[in-house]
Amino acid sequence: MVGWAIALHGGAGDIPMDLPDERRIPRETALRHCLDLGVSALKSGRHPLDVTELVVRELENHPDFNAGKGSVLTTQGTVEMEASIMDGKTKRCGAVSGLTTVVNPISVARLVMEKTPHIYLGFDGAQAFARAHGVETVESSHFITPENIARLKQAKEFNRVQLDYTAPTPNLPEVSGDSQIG
Amino acid sequence: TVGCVAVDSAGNLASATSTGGYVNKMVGRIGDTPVIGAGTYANHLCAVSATGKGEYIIRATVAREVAALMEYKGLSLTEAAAYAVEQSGPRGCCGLVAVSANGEVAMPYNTTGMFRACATEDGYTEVAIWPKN
Repeated sequence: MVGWAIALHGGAGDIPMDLPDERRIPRETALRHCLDLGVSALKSGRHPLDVTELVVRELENHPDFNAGKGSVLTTQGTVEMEASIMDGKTKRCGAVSGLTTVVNPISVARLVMEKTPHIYLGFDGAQAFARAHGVETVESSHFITPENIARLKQAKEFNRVQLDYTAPTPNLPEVSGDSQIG
Repeated sequence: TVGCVAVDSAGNLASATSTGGYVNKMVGRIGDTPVIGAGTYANHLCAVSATGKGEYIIRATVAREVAALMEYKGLSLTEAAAYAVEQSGPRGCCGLVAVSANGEVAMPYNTTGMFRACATEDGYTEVAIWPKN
């Protein structure tokens, strides 16, 4: 055994190399903050399940990343969040999709892993399970940021779904009646 | 998409991933993040969290691929993670972070950039967006 280690990400994509400082620096600062949080949790002997949940909750709460607050929008302008968590030793795991009001979806995924015989709950069932377990919920509007409203508008103009940070490009030829690109 | 993978000094591994999905996605669309083996996976060898174009990551079962390459081909975490990203689909579709039971870290991606950070017990830390060079 060599020792503890941790890695985290805030999404990948066509992140322009000339990203302005006012957009780059808050994200780098958040990454460093979340890394420090995870490292001190590992050093204090917390289990990696607790450490990864703690770090992802922090990232979900940061509006600059596409999860929790700051989640991107569906074609209807709504938020549908999803998450999963897995323990290596036991291979126990939990996953959720279609959450619309839960502040930290990753904690609901963990509850699915620990409180049900299942692995994956989605949409109404996942929402009801979250409510039944008293996790923090807010109005869906809490998750919608002006930046993501603008990005949805842009994506619609260019008639495409957009990867986390891919800058929109002009209209792509529609294939079989709707955009086929990710 | 956001994710975190961790291993403690006893070799316990875990992975967690969370996302809002794609801008302008269809209502009801499921991505790779909640699909165990695609966007998230952990076993006794490694823990993996992926990000990118979910449809490609699901088809390539990227997270499970890293563990399988280590288990059945004896690749190191770095080799297995690089191969899984390379094989996941066209340039621009995928990135991941992974740790192994012996404290190795890998953060490959085939996109322009990936918001990422890592730290190991021997004191190494990194916070980056684009390739280091």
